[in-house]
Amino acid sequence: MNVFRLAGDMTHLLSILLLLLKIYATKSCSGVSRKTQELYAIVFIFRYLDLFTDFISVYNTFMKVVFIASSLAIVWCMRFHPVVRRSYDRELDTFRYFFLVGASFALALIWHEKFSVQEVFWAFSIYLEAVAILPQLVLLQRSGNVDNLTGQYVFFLGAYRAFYILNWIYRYLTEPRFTRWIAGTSGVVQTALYADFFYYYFISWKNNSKLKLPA
Amino acid sequence: VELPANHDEL
Repeated sequence: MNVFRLAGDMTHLLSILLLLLKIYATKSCSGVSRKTQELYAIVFIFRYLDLFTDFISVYNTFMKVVFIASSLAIVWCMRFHPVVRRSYDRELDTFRYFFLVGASFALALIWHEKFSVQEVFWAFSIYLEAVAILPQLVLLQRSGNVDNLTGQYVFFLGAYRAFYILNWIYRYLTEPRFTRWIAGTSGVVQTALYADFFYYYFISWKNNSKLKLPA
Repeated sequence: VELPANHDEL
């Protein structure tokens, strides 16, 4: 574990806590894409299939459980919580994410560490995570004003993978024969997708104005 | 035997 990876995991955890806070505090999920939340639930379930078979550390197992449980809890809230579900932007959150799931799985069948169920699903989860934010970014563009907590959620969610890229560079330089081509390539694509969001987020922070993504 | 692709990261 190095400082970049710890910062990445803590930033990821912070983003999830911010989203939980927003939904709990405002009893509303306006501006949040349920499709992105469902994609993240799929990402975590298929990435951590080894949750019960490979024990790496208490930290690793604990974080996996937190990620799976929180993503499922958020999806449950947005679908079934009597108050929260009413604020879901159903008519704006229309990204046809089936293609993202299909393309990620197809790519995982071609490019994986090993041709086994666990490894193909692991690669699938890596590719799917790279594009999982798309429905959320589209929703932000469509829904005019973005509330602060939702903006912060997306910001930290994008920042966590940038820390992971620093972690991979650090490990590549310090550990012999360390390679993470699948996660690394996918992580760069994932972080690049946030580029314009980061730009408008920085502008809104600099001008102390409301975050606004151009439609 | 081929080392399993170690996924020590989250």
